Amino acid sequence: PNGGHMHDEL
Amino acid sequence: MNIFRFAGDMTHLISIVVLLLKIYATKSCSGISLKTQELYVIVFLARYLDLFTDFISVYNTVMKLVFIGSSLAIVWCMRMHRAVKRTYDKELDTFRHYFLVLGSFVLALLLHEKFTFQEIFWAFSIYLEAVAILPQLVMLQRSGNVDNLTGQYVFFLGAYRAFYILNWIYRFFTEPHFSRWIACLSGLVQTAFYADFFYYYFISWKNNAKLQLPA
Repeated sequence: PNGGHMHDEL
Repeated sequence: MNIFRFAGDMTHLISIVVLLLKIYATKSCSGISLKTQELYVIVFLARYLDLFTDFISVYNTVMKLVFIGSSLAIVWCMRMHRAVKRTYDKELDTFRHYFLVLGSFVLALLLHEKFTFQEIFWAFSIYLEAVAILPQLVMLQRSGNVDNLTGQYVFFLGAYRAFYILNWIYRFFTEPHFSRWIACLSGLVQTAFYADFFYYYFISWKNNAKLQLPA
């Protein structure tokens, strides 16, 4: 997902 | 997820419920800036492009859909609903919000975590959210008198930002690789915009008086 980078906040 | 993050999300949700409640119960959107609400629609649509590519949790997905849906519903009411749109104080809502959109996008092109379509739009949404409240604050300032629900709406939005800062401080000390300077710096700027409003909000609360902002 997204090159191992995720935005986990809203 | 820590307690501060959850409290932040909940106060954000409460602010939207308060706003929807005001519009539905009073059939009025007086004192509410359509420009700020339209900016929030852009913010959520740009940020949650990852709905289609990343799955984080059911909670995240549901909240994203709620934020997109509710912001669209508010703008729809203010533009389309026959009774509600008559109460919109258009002459007080004159902030040129296109500049905020343009400025945020240019900044996102310059400052981002990665040069990809999604990351540019994510950074854009972070910058735009930081300044999206400005048309609303300017409108409150102009009208001077702030009705209870509008005051509470802005109060809960500000509380949401404050909780997110506590959340970042908590994560900074508990997570080994926590660094997200784009979100944190923009978040600090955004919260600073509320400082003035909070000052007058607490004074009116302490004196048990109606919220009034100085001209």
